[in-house]
Amino acid sequence: HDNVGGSDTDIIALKNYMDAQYFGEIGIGTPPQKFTVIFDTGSSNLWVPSAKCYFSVACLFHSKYKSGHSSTYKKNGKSAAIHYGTGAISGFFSQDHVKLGDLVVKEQDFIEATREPSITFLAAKFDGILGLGFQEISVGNAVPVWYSMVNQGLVKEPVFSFWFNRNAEEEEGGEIVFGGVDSNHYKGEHTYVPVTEKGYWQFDMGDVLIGGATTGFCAGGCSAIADSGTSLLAGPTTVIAQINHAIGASGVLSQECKTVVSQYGKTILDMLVAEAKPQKICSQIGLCSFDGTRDVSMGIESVVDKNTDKSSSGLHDTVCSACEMAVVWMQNQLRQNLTEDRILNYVNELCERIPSPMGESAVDCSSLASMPRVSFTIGGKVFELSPEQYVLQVGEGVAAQCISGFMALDVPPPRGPLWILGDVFMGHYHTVFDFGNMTVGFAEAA
Amino acid sequence: ASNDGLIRVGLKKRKLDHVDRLAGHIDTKEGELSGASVRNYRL
Repeated sequence: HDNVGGSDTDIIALKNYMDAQYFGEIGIGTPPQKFTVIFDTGSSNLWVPSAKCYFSVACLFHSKYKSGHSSTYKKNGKSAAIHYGTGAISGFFSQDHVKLGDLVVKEQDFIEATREPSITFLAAKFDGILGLGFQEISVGNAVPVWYSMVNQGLVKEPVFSFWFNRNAEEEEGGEIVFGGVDSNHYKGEHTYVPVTEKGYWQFDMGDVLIGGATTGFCAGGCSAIADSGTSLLAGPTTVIAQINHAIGASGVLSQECKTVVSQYGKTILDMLVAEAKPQKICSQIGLCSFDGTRDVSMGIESVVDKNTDKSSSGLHDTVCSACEMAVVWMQNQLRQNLTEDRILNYVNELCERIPSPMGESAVDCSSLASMPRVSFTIGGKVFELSPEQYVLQVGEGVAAQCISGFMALDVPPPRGPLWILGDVFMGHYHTVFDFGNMTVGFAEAA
Repeated sequence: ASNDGLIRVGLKKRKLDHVDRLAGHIDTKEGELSGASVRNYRL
């Protein structure tokens, strides 16, 4: 009962719910049991943790559906599993009423998750996922919630729309509107493009421009998916490399590794030459803590210490890892009797080759003003993003780190080359999903 | 629901932070942790 088709599975696997930032509340059952879910246009099932989830730690930390407490529950029992790129869930289908806003969708099939082995769901701020994609990619061919809303005549028009509030100063996260669009949340007119591949909200996209100049690769056409369940913007490496070059992006770990080498490289070398214990070096210079046998990251204890700045603790984790790697590399080089300069140069080069976790790239927070605008051509119109819109700031003050909103994703033809337009794009462009006309529309968000 | 017949569901948002991102990084398929992750993150 996996997602249909091999190629579709590839795309689902790219989803990154860990960084999903927007979620809303729904009720399941009578009386309604509340759940916080991600409204995800890139998948099509509804699932929430089940009260019968006993062996997954993630279930302990989230709301669980108790069928015995609902007068409208109907048993189904068919097993189901969904594999995402950052985790998997399994369980069984059930049927009950689902409350969205003031609206009640009757007899909705959904998955009661009895296993959530992934850390993604353990650490997640949301309980489950409500898919707003097409039934074609629905696990178990379950009828998606949105289809039920249309079939039961609960919405005026077969249209839903997203508005994400990217204003960091404001509490309000945004709004999903079922049945139409809220004119308060966009400016001007929407540009509509036809859905080209039913399953995902996929459409044809044209050239991608950096500072107004073509990147060439998509000039002949690419595909794109509007995906509210993904945080960043993902696209072909050929284009992302050009963007990274233009904005000075490098892998997150690469950057921190280079910082460690430039600031502590000589000290680490000196300590190795002085025959200090390699396992203790990073804690001795303050980049890790020591657990009695070896250096360890300082992040975990900081998480439970509410008085500690969470942002800085995360930074220490990667710095500690970078330091540990540098120690091992330098130790190896010292055995070959190389000069100090050659060792530091070599280690610096190794830093550049560290694969970036989750494909994220870091940029210099102080260089935003000099970064170019990046534009996407959709329906013959250019949709621009400024550096402030495509760069995400993580943490505050001295611990602040800036993450590029772009990551590489290579999907071969015929489905690719493909772009995933996640929250970074949808945050700036109010997005309409028109189920009746099979179109997707974008207008500047207000 | 409102007068205009639209059904609105408010969304909450959260701020990305280093700890959340790193929790994502140590995640692997089927929830199994690689040796490197266990080593790096003391799990």
